[in-house]
Amino acid sequence: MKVWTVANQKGGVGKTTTTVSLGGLLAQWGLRTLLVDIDPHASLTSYFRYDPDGLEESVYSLFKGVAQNQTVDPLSLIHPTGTEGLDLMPAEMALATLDRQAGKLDGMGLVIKQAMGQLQNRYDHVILDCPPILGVLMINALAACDHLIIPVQTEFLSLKGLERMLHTLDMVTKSRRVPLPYHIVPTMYDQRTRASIDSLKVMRESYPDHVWHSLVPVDTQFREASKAGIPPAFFAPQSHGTLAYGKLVEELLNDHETL
Amino acid sequence: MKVWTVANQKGGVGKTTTTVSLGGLLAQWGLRTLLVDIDPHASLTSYFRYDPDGLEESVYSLFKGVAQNQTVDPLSLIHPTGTEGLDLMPAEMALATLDRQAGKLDGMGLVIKQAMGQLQNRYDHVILDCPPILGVLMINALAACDHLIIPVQTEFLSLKGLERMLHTLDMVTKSRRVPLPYHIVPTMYDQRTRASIDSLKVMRESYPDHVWHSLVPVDTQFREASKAGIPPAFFAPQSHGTLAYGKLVEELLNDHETL
Ligand SMILES: Nc1ncnc2c1ncn2[C@@H]1O[C@H](COP(=O)(O)OP(=O)(O)OP(=O)(O)O)[C@@H](O)[C@H]1O
Ligand SMILES: Nc1ncnc2c1ncn2[C@@H]1O[C@H](COP(=O)(O)OP(=O)(O)OP(=O)(O)O)[C@@H](O)[C@H]1O
Ligand SMILES: [Mg+2]
Ligand SMILES: [Mg+2]
Repeated sequence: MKVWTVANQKGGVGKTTTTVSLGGLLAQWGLRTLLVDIDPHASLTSYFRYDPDGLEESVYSLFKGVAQNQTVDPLSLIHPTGTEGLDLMPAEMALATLDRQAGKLDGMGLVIKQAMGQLQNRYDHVILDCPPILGVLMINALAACDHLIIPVQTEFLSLKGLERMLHTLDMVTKSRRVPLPYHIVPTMYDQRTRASIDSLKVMRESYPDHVWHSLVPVDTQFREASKAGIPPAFFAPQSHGTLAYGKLVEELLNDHETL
Repeated sequence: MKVWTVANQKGGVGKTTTTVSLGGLLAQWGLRTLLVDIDPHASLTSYFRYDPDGLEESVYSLFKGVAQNQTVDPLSLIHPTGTEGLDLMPAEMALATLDRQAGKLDGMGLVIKQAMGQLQNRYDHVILDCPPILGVLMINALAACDHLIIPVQTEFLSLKGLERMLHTLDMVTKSRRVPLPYHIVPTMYDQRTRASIDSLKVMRESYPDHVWHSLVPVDTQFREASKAGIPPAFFAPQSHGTLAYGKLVEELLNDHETL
C-alpha cells in the first residue's frame, strides 16, 4: 500500500481537485483506493455529498480515540463514494479544534500514520487531502505518507507560497531517515496569461529536480465535475485536465522514486 | 474611519484579490486606505514585494506586545505599497503560531480592534485580509470590523463553504449588540460553465438579502497584476474584473447599510 499526501499551505491551488482526480483514475484502473479528508473545511467530504456537520464516524474519531485512550477501528470510519473501488474517510468540523488542543496531547503527530498502518492489506493506494494551513493535521499527513504531491497554481502568489511550503517540509521531515520524495505539480496553467508562462518558467528554474515536467491546464470541467459529485476521470475522461492527471498518475506509478 | 474585513474559510476564493482591488480603488479616489495582512501565509505582503520571513515590524508585533504587556504603536508597523494613499501593515510567519498560544492568553480576541482604534484619524478606510481558517486571527478581524465582505467563488465546493462561514459568523458575533452587516460577493464567475451559472443561482436563492446583485467575472488580468505587484485599479483599470470591483466599492460607500 502506498500513501500519498497532497498538501500546500496556499489556499485554492487544486489540492482537493488533485486528490479526487488521482483517486478516480487509480480506481478506474482497478486499484483499490482510499481518499482521506483531513481538512476541517471538508471540501473532499462535500464533493461526495456527505455533510461534515452531521457525521459520526470521521477522521476526527481517530484523534478522539487517542485522546481518550480508546481503540478505534479505522475500517469503521470508511464510507462509499459511489465510484467502484474508491472509498472515503470523511472529515468533520470538529477537526478544526485539534490545533488548539494539540499542545495538551503528545504523540498526536502519528495518529494518521498508525491508522493507515492498520489498512495495509485493504487498499493499494491512500491519498490524504490537506487543509491550507500548517498545523497538527498537515504534520500528521507528512509523517504518514510515502510520497508528497504539492499542487502549485502557476501564478505569482502561489509561487511565493511554494518557498514556504518547502521550508515547512524541511522543518517537519528532519527526523525522517530518508528524505521524503516529492513532486511539485503546476496546476491551472493558462497559456493566455504572461503570469502563468513566467511563473512556470521560474518554478522549473528554481526546483529543477522536483517540478513535474508536464502541467495541468485550466479546465472548466473540474468545476462541473465537483457540481456533479463525480470524479473527473468518470465525469470528463477525455478533458484536457483529466488527461494531464492521467499522465501524472502513470509516471508516479511507474517510478515514484524519480520524476 | 471604516474597517472592512474580507474573510472566508474556503481557500482560493479571491480574498486577497478583493482586498487589493478595493484598496487600490479607494486610494485612486483619494481616500486614505490601509491594508492589513492577518494571514500567516502573507499573500498580501508578498503581493507588495515584502518578505514575510524577514520582517521586524508586522501585525505579529501587536500580539507580541499584548502578551508581553508592552505598548506597541501601530503607526510603527505601517509600510508603503508604492501606490499613493495606500499603506500596508504586513504579516510575518510567526502569526501561524498564535493559534497554538491563544489558549494561554485571554483577551487576545481584541488585539486588532484596539490597534485600529488608535488609527482613527489617519485613515478613511482599513481593509483586513484573512487566512482561510477559523482561528484567533479571523475572530480578531470579525471583532474589529464595521462591515464584512465574503468573496465566494461561483462553484459547488465554495458554496458548501459559505454555509459554514455564515455558521461561524453567527457563533462569533453573538455578543455584538447590532448584527454585523455583511455582503456575499460572487467571484470568478465563468459564464461558460454550468457550475458557475447554477451556483450563482443557488447563492441568490439561499441568501437573497446578502448576496451582492452583481458579480466579479473570471479575469486573467488579476494574475498579471499580482505578478507586477500593482493593484488592479492601476494595473488594468478598464478590465472587466476591476470595473466590477469599482461598482462594488461605489455601492458600499454610498450606502453600506443596505445592498
Ligand atoms: N486545472 C484546473 N482548472 C480549472 N479549475 C480548477 C483546476 N483545478 C482546480 N480548479 C478549481 O479551482 C477551485 C479550487 O480548487 P480546489 O478546491 O481543488 O483547491 P484546494 O487547494 O483544495 O483549496 P483549499 O485550499 O480550499 O483546500 C475549484 O473550484 C476547482 O474546481
Ligand atoms: N475574478 C478572478 N478571475 C480570475 N482569477 C482570479 C480572480 N480573483 C482571484 N483570482 C486568482 O485566483 C487566485 C486565488 O486568489 P486569491 O489569492 O486572491 O484567493 P484567496 O482567497 O486570498 O486565497 P487564500 O485562501 O490562499 O488566502 C489568484 O491567482 C488570483 O489571481
Ligand atoms: Mg481543498
Ligand atoms: Mg489570500
